[in-house]
Amino acid sequence: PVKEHPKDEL
Amino acid sequence: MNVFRLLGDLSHLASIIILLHKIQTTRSCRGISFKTQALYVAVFVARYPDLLFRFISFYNSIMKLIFIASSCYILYLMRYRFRPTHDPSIDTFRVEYLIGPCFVLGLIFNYGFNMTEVFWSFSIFLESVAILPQLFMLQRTGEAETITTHYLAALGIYRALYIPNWIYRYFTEDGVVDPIAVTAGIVQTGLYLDFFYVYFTKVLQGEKFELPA
Repeated sequence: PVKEHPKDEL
Repeated sequence: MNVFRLLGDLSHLASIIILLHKIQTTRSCRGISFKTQALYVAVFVARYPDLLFRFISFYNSIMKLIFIASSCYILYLMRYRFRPTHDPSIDTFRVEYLIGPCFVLGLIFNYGFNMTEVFWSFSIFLESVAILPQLFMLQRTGEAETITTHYLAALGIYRALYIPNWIYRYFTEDGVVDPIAVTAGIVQTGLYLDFFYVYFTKVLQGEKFELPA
């Protein structure tokens, strides 16, 4: 899995 | 993932569980704005199509699926199972005044001019104001069942906790910042301030949630 970008927060 | 982010997400999850619990145990959706709940479905459906073509983490996918499924289920409960307990005459906020401007904001402020990005921005802006029909309804009735206020508090705390999460990420991840989410998130948290004031000074002291006349 890729590191979670701030945009991918829920 | 840091502690603020995790607690924020858990608070969001808790808010959904509290709402479902309220509807199931009182067998009523009295005091809950159908319009706000419908806006949340729109928010999640606009934001999470990336589920279909991008894998971030198991946690991320599961949470997205839970949010989409639970928000749709709540709409179903309100629209069909407990329909007679919902009073549309007090749920009168004009949502078109929210959806239109949020879509325009999404067209102007985004990270790429394509469907996914515009809808992502739109969902962020829409989420920040989606609670307004609910707060408007609360304002109109001037009171709320205690369990409904717990639901709203959990939902507000979720967004409030995202703010220290962003500050933490900014300092620990080399200046990482998402201006759209942060701006909308601050606005969204701000909308709860009045509610929080009454919640913490009254409801948590054991009094009923009542707004001054």
